[in-house]
Amino acid sequence: MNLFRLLGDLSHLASIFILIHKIQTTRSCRGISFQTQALYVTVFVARYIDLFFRWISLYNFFMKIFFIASSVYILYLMKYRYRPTHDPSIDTFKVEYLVGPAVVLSLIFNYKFEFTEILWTFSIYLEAVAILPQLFMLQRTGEAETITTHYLAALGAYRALYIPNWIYRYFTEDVVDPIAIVAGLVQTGLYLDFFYVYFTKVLQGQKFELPA
Amino acid sequence: HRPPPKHDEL
Repeated sequence: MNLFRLLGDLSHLASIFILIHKIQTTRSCRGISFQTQALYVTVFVARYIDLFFRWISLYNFFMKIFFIASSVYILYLMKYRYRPTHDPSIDTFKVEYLVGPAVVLSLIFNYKFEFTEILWTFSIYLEAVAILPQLFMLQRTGEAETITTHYLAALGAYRALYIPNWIYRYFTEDVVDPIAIVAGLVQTGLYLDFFYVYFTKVLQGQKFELPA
Repeated sequence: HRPPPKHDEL
């Protein structure tokens, strides 16, 4: 463990708390893509299936449980509790275009052709692009509640912070994980436009609005 | 040559 990874994980944790807080205080999941949230459940379940056969640490164990449980809870909130506040007509990204390529890529580019290893690889590729339905929705509506932008910023910071972690691990542990690194760079790259508006507008106290 | 990554990250 190093500081970058710890901060990345904490940022990830924070993003989830912000999202749950947003849904509960506004009693609405307006502006949140159900598809993106469903993809995160898929990502966590596929990757953390190793809870059954791989022990890393107590930290790692509880974080995995938390990510699976909280993502399922968010789906529940969106699907049942606050269902009327979700507008499927603006959440129309075709997730097949993300899941399909992630399946194919994980079958081709993996470390070992084994079921759980391919699931891990699939989860890494899918996570890289899982935010797209959410960003697509933001693009369509052209604006977002401030709290939603804080959620997205914390979520984007999480993978961005993993990048110095990988550089650090390369030098200190001689560990390199090309699949995670390439996917992580793509994932972070997808946030660049968002970060630009977040830093130049939201953090200056303005509303998140995309130019018409 | 390096061993394959051991998936100890989240």
